[in-house]
Amino acid sequence: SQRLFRESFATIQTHFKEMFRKLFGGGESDIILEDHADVLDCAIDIVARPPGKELRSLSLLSGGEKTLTAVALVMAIFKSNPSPFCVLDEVDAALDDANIERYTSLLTEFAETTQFIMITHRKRTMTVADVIYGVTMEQPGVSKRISVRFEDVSEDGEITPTSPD
Amino acid sequence: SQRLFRESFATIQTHFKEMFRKLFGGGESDIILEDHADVLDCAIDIVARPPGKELRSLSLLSGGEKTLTAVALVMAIFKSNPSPFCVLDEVDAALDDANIERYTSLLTEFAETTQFIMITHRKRTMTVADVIYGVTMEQPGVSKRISVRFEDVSEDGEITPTSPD
Amino acid sequence: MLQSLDLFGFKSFVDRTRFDFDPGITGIVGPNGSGKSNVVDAIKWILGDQSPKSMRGKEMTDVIFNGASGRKSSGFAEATLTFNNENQLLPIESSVVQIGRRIWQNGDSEYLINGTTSRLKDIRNLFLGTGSSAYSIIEQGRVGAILQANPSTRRTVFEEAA
Amino acid sequence: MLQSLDLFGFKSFVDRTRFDFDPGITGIVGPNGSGKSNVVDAIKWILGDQSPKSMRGKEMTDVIFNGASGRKSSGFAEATLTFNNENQLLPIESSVVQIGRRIWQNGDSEYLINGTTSRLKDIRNLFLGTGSSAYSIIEQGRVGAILQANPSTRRTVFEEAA
Ligand SMILES: Nc1ncnc2c1ncn2[C@@H]1O[C@H](COP(=O)(O)OP(=O)(O)OP(=O)(O)O)[C@@H](O)[C@H]1O
Ligand SMILES: Nc1ncnc2c1ncn2[C@@H]1O[C@H](COP(=O)(O)OP(=O)(O)OP(=O)(O)O)[C@@H](O)[C@H]1O
Ligand SMILES: [Mg+2]
Ligand SMILES: [Mg+2]
Repeated sequence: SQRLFRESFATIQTHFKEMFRKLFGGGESDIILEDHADVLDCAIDIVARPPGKELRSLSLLSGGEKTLTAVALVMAIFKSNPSPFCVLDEVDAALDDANIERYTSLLTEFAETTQFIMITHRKRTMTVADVIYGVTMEQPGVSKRISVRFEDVSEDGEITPTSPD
Repeated sequence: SQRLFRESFATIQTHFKEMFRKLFGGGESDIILEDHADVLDCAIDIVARPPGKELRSLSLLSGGEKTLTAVALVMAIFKSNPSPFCVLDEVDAALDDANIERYTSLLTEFAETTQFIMITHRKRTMTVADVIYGVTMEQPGVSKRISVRFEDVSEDGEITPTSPD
Repeated sequence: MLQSLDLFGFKSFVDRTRFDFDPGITGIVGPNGSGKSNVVDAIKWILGDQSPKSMRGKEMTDVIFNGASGRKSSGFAEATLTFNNENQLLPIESSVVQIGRRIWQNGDSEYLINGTTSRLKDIRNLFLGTGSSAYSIIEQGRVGAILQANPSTRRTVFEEAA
Repeated sequence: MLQSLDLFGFKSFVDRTRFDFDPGITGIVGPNGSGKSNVVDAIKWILGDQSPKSMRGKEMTDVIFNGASGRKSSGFAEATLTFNNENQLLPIESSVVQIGRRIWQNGDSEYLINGTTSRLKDIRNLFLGTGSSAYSIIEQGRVGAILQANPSTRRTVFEEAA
């Protein structure tokens, strides 16, 4: 129904603006229904303006800026219709370390009500995990789970478990 | 002409096998002309088997394994038909630190005859650059180039230039 | 709330392997190709994903462990997700809900809810209204997908949230 | 051999900026959104790329600096690549080859070789047989492209190398 969609859309819109500002430390964003007369079928446009920059098409954003914008939108939808858990597989691949800070702060906020399973190669991201599992292949081709403490992860991201499982 | 293509293909094939072994520290790979009777039009299949693993379809490879396989193929084509320079924009995004070592070793070998322009967020990759430029935006939205020495790049990848430009 | 994930013969997890989940953030780390994304595939698979392509395979039987290090192929793949349902978020009368899925080499497959054989439909009904995996699983390399999505794909995500 | 790249009004490089290149490996680092990939776009653009999409824009004029920090839009964008041609790799009688390109807000564009107005065709002919940018530029997020490419796209890369 039109009304239901409009309400849900308005909620996501509010959350998106908030998430975007948190992840970028400023700037502006919006989601726009292309055709107000036909909300059940029209396209949905995404607008994003990082802080200090002029508004341009989404495509011109950098790799890291696109990641943050996408995360802001996904988390906005998530906040409007929460799922008990969220799985993030190397979502931080394009982020510089300053943005990983903002990204992980947002996750930490959500983590009070949402369970996250977060796969990463970046040591900085690992710092916000409550628990870390290592997945290794001692026998080639055979995966094994090991418990890992943050101290077991070396500066270069390698796991050297200090306690056997 | 068929013969020319076959020769060039054979050269790329040899290089691909060599590059793959270097990047994976073992394993096997191949490129295959699907239809030997129709080499000017048939499809080209890529086969990749990381060390210690069974041969499976390319799609089942991990993100990092796909990156290494793609780099092996691109560098094989490059070696067969060298260009004076090669630009790599965050090619290491999916690699763990052990694989960044292998990847940068390969680049260092090529660098004797090829100029590389390499964009990265990973400190480990920066270690093999002969020269590092920083791109920053002191005025938001306005890019500026600064000279950066490896010592100016902090552990977390941030640039704090010690010498003005 | 997720409690644990059990894998047995699923992709590179030939041996029975359990991941326990606490509240908050669970990190999964390890070298390239070690099996981390295979864990994500297992979660999608248990929740009813029907696309072999989504599992990075050509056929659904590609998720069955098919050999490594002298270990022979498995006869079947099995993955089970256990939920703590004390908040009754899932419409089932028990405080623990176990959702399992199996597939055999001949393609036969099975869904289980608390040990009872069920249909894919039952699995999907469990999760209606709780937020679908359409946006609660961001796959490797796919974070930008929602920005690049064509209009109808993007709409679907919004509609599922409504 | 690449010697230098000059940008002026090209995307976020409103001020004239030069990058000098030595033999070996030049690293470019910096925060997200600072302009690193814009440097890559400039190189592709000078070498004759005709696709606005390849520049991440909708129209080619999107590469002209269009305002920031109180700076007004530029009237045009200009980018120049200078090559040391002592090894005569490029089929031009000079030891230094400068390839430039400009575009104005009204869409007019210009190619220059050593200061002489040239056609796109001339730029492309310079690089025939030296290895095309089809594989010597790996763009951000695109390293896996050759693996996922459809058969004809993948063929094109092999044929260009032949
Ligand atoms: N049916 C199967 N049986 C055994 N091994 C399999 C099967 N399917 C996939 N694999 C293996 O699983 C590996 C990929 O694992 P996965 O994608 O989980 O790695 P990853 O830890 O996410 O790595 P990355 O950090 O590079 O993303 C591949 O090497 C592949 O050969
Ligand atoms: N015509 C233009 N005028 C001014 N700024 C522009 C123009 N076109 C693009 N930009 C800006 O350039 C920025 C993107 O730069 P770029 O893609 O080079 O970043 P990057 O350094 O590669 O970042 P990342 O590490 O995230 O990939 C965007 O913020 C965009 O707004
Ligand atoms: Mg992975
Ligand atoms: Mg970039």
